[in-house]
Amino acid sequence: WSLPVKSVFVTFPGEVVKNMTDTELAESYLKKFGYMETELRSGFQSMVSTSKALKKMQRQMGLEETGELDKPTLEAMKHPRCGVPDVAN
Amino acid sequence: YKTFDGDLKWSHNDVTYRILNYSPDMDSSLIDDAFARAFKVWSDVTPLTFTRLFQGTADIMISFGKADHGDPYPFDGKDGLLAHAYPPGEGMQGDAHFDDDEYWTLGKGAVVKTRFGNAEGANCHFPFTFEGKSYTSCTTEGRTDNLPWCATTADYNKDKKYGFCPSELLYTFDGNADGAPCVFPFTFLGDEYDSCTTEGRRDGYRWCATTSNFDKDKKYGFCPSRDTAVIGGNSEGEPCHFPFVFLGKEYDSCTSEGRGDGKLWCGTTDNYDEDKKWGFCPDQGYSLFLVAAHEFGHALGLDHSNIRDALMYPMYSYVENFSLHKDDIEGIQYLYGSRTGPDPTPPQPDTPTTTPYPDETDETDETDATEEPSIMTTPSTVDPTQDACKHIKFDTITVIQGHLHFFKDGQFWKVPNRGDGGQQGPFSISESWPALPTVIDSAFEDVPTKKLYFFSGSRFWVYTGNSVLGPRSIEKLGLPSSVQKVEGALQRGKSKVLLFNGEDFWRLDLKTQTVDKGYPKNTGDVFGGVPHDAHDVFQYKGHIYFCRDRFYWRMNSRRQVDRVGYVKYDLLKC
Repeated sequence: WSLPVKSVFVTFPGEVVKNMTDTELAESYLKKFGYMETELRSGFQSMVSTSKALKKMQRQMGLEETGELDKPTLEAMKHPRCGVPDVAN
Repeated sequence: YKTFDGDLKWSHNDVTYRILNYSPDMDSSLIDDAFARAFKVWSDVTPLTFTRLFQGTADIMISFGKADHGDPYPFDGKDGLLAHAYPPGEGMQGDAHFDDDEYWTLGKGAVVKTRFGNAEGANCHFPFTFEGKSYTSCTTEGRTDNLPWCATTADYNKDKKYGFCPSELLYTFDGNADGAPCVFPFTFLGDEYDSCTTEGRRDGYRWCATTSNFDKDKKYGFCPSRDTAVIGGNSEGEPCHFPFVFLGKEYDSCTSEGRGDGKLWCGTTDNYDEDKKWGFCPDQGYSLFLVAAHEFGHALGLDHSNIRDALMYPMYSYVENFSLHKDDIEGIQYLYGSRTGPDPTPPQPDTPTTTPYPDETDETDETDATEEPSIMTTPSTVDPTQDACKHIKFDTITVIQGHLHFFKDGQFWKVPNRGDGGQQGPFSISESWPALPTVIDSAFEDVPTKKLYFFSGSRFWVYTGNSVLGPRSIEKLGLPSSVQKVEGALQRGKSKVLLFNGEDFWRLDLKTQTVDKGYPKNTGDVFGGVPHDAHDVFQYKGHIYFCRDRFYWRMNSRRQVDRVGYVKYDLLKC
């Protein structure tokens, strides 16, 4: 078996840059849709709140409430959706 | 379901909406229709009604925009956020915004409404064959004027049904040029342009001048996207260029190479490495109807639901035969209650009404139906399941005994002019007026004598109750033999009627039964602002209505067009 050709990823001009790590994507998603407060938090505290926020999001989306950034959760975060927050604020 | 804090809702049931601009992805009539159907999802289960405004401030202001589009919540390019809306209230509250970096369709790929041609605005049929070759998009093959066209059936060579595809060479939308096509080259800020451009704008929309010099004339319009145009990227609206070179390799079709998200893209010049011009390839797109129905749910006071199959679930998924989920219905009825008033019931036979004996001036015709006094009874319904709302265009619309009548292919529907009952029918034309053919081009009632005039092709009939005079040739009325048919009739005063054909009209004197001297006159000269090729003209409740396709132009007694709307929703009460 030949080694899979390593895909070269390029940044396309004019694209709304979205090359984020999964963690960055999750953090942005949870804040944008009202699951997590947007003000900054200390390291430890933010871990707790992220897990809590993830569980809230997983419940809203009908996913298994693991509090982890697992594959189904990440897929759901990439799925096209409405821009209105899920947690009224 | 969830409502917004404080159960935000409209304090009135007659909600208004206004469409502020259009997306280049679909014909404006398809966008109008998608929004109207999206509102109907909610009006079907509540007492709410939705009226479209064409100027001023409506409760729900609808607009398309990209990225930062004027509120604190910018969109994010293709995919991701599709749209958002605000809960009911003043100002921006209640408004709905749609991300125009998305590819708006009806959820199953390009929806290409044709214009002109001979298919009466039917959508393209993909794939279609032409000269033995199969096409999955519009083509300029077979033409020398570079206008993209398509067949509206699977086989052009067999059916010869075709229409022209969206192209800036054919028309523009919005702007201030009433849809006039682009003029190339045109001058803008001293530079010459040979194609649509986003220059001079921050919102990324492609536009063009509709005269050769924008700096002088300031006439412009927005360019419709061709069905093969790329989405987003930095070449919005341009078609893919095949082959194109990327990282030194040649590509003859869209590719996801170079991307981590698997999305298909293409170069819009022959060499991406040099020009860096690219865009996403058209895909199934997002159903504007489904997304709008969701956003209008927000605009009425519903927040997101956590029921995966509910319309108010936050994530988009395409549904073929959409119907509102119980959860959505419970939510909206919690706010506004259920739909009041009885459901439409099939029409019951009316009590018969008598009509006068035939007028002594009319010689009875051998096809005279009966000798005894005529009893006009409401005809029995032919097939109540046949829905008039499915028709885009009617053979003719007219007013008989004060009620609107819609004729189509041997049947007709009535809309009572009182109350808000919907249309009744269909009824069979041949059961009411046995002598008539199935296609009626126009009709009118001479109110003083209660005579009904029907026109079909170059013949006409005059009914008085059940007795009929005709068919006779329209030349008997003094119309020239060049007039193939009468498309509209407009009563004017006691015994005058205007008969319309193409861009002209004649005035018929009912007493002398001939057209007056000094005619024809040009419709556009006398009735400014209405389509010159209206296929229906009638008088109703003090206004004159000119119909073309699915729209009507309403003109008041001062001959001003004071409203343009949908025949289907405003007159047929769908």
